[in-house]
Amino acid sequence: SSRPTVVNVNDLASLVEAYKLRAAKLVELAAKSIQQELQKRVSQEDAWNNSAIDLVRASDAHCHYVVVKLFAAKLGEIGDTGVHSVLSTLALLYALQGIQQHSGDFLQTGLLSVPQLSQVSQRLKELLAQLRPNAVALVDAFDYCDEMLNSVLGRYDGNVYEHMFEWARRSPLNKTEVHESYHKYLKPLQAKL
Amino acid sequence: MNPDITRERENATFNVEKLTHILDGGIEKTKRRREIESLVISDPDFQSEDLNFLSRSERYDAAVKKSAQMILKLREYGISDPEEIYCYKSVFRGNHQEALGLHFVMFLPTLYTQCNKEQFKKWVPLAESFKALGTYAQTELGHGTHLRGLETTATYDPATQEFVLNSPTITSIKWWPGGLGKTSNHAIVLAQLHTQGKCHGLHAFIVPLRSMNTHIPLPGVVVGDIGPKFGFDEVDNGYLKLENVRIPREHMLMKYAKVEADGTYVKPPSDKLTYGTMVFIRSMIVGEAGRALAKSCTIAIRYSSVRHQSEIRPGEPEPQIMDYQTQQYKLFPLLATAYAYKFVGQYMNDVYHRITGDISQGDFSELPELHALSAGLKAFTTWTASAGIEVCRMACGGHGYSRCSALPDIYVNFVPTCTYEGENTVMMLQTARFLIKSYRQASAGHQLSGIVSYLNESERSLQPQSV
Repeated sequence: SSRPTVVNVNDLASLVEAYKLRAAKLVELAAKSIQQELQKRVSQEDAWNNSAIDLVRASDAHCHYVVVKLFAAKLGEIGDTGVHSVLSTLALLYALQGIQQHSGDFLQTGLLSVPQLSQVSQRLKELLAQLRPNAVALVDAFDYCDEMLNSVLGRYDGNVYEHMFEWARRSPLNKTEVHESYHKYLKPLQAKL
Repeated sequence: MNPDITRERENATFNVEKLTHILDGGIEKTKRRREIESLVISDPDFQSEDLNFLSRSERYDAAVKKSAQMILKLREYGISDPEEIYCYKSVFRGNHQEALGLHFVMFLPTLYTQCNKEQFKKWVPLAESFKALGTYAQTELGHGTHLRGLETTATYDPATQEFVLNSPTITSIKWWPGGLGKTSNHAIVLAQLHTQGKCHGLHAFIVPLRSMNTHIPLPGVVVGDIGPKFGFDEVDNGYLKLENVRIPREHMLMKYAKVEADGTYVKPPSDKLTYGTMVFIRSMIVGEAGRALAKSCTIAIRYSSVRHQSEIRPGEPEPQIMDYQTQQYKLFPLLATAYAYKFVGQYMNDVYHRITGDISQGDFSELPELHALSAGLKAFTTWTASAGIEVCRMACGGHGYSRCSALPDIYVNFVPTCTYEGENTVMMLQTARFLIKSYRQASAGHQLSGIVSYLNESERSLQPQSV
């Protein structure tokens, strides 16, 4: 098992492996940080506190690995080819986006090379273009009815501006054409000046 | 129908309905969900004034009215399955909170799981008939996630067989619980138990707050609303100061730990008993992250398909915003994240149901790992979902700032998940505790099981691929 594994940035399973080893590495770094603190003769509690940033980073990487792993596992349950294809694109995009956002971790742990990061960016742009035709259909699949979304911008029929104007006109401030503050404050002010 | 959005739907390369079934967990679940949603949508009682146009007091009033109606209707329709109740509420609640939320998600479940037989017989019927309207008072003005720091005391008086509940300091005043300010007439109060001169740590007590006839606060109970917040306008998050309030011994929830009549303390069989509730709540929150992000992406992506601005090629008509790579880069990874969290939410829900089965058989073996996992995933998903909702709002330009977009409401009602049910940094450190313990076991040559087993492989290395 010590044979090095080659990361293929186009292959989701390979990326899951990279997330796994990133998490393992960051847990190891956090544990070593605690060890180094203890060698300075500080208490267990102070060693823990002085390593807290590394500990949070390790947990974050662990959770990220779990999410990527579960996303990849879900694809295995999907039979419909059209749905499987679009979700595979989403899963790959999610994994590559995470690598781009945490590229320092993947470089620092030797999991990816600098040329590969350029490849990740390039691949990510391709996936955005690939998803473009399906973007609206993918949110339609969440199936939030207008009454639940309660959003003029997110209306299913896309008729945003008509309904935005209608919504604004119902605002309480528009109950009267002239708001009472005019007569109470502005008009007297104008009379004095 | 807007022609742009029509064309978008014509371009799709997959069957939307099939994907909806996958998200719901099957065709039947989709069908049933839509049935329940239509019950709310077609109900004239739920057609209310836009909450954005109401004052805080009016919003609270409207929320209590809707909650009361919802309770009667759930009975009328005979909806009792927890997932179906959740679905019904999701529609009637929209992007807002529920005035009686904590009665359902904390007060009742705690009675179900922590009452002994006699207490169950007395309190559950009162709570289920809403004669006892309850909340769950744990957090204090000066103490939150670190439970051992809570200061409220419950001192046992064997002479009268009563507990005396007291808020000894200003920092011990209970603060934040939903429904505490004006709605609830009872609370489950977490307090440090003192008996026979010894402190036995945090235990739960049912404390009457208001008269069940007049709703006037009882003697020694100082209770009220904590004032306007960033969001949650419909909820009377409240404060509770207890001034030596006496309650009968039977008001301590004694399914596990007990105090005998003479004050003798009987320890609970395991300190992991409350883990199950925490895993459940945090699993729910992971699902909420998927929902909040999915709603925000729905709004931002639909609007980006009908909104036209600027130009990509000179002289051509203004393109759809969604054709800009930067807009795609903002929204599509978030869309992928929403799907990821929906699937993680399903997984955590399945896991929770599995472990509650194990717990009822007395098998706690998986609990520590799942407690650590749910804590970490709750933090991980809520942090990124909160940031993602804000990106969706800004991706809608100025109109994202209008309440009519719903994005401000989604944000202010979701972002507290980063703090309640365990502040996120504390949650990540709890997960780290489990990871370091597992790492040390792996380093000592033990074979790990479950989702941390990869720590046994850490000597493995990946070779960057030659490009």
